Amino acid sequence: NAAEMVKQARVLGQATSDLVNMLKLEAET
Amino acid sequence: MPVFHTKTIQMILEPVAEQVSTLVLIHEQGKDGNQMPDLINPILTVKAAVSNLVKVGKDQIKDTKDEILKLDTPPALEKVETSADMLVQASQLLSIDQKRETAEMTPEGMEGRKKLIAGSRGILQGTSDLLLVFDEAEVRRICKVCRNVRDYLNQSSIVAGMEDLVVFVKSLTPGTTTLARMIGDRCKDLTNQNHVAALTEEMDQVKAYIPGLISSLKAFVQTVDKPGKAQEAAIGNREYYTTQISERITEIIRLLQLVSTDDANTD
Repeated sequence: NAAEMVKQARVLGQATSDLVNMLKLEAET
Repeated sequence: MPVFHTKTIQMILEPVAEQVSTLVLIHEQGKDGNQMPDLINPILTVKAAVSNLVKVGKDQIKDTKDEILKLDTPPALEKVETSADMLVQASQLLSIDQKRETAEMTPEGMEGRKKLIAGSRGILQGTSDLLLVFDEAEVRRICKVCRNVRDYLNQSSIVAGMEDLVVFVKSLTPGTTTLARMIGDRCKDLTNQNHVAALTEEMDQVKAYIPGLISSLKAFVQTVDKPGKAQEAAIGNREYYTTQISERITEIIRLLQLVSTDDANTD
């Protein structure tokens, strides 16, 4: 259902954000 | 930064959008020439999250009766999947670059960085598309309830006795209660406060007109065998209230379909 879709999208958003943040930090150091 | 249509979408996408734009900026300024860290694990986490999202999306397509949702979901899912594959390819290319012994970036390193950015952007875009597709489906669901209530108002013209009136009120009440709840929930989620104010006002008007409609029907029932001015007034009131409620619901349908940037159309 839509609530599960939102939950999984949030997990993906967090995972992508973590990945990009890691690259960002690496590039900045 | 894009304007997000609902708080749900904003909460999910805003942090990713911020991170991705900073990463793009760093890349464009050429500050990311260092060797990349080992990305296999975070990329596998993204890939697993994509698989779960795709599974939920496909289940939803299977279960829904909404034909537009069935058509619009697959391209968004495909975009997310392709982007996750691009991230995996990026990690493979960057692992080659990690073995370099000079300060100069290898072609694999360059290509890997491009794929990382394209993949991250693609996931952001695909997730955004998917959430918007589902949001549009939610709007269609509310609009359907609106139309059902509006269509049911036509039944008021056949109310001729107390029994009809009881049936009419009993059928109208759950519809309007559901509609008020759905509009209330939608208003809590919308980011455009002009739309929230307009929707709330229209819904309040619908709620305010309903007792008037019921009174006019009651007056008609009481004068059903006595043609004359009182009956004419009851019919006039009934038409007035059904027209007002119907017009308010039509306006609610229009407001629900506006996107967050449609500010000029709220008047």
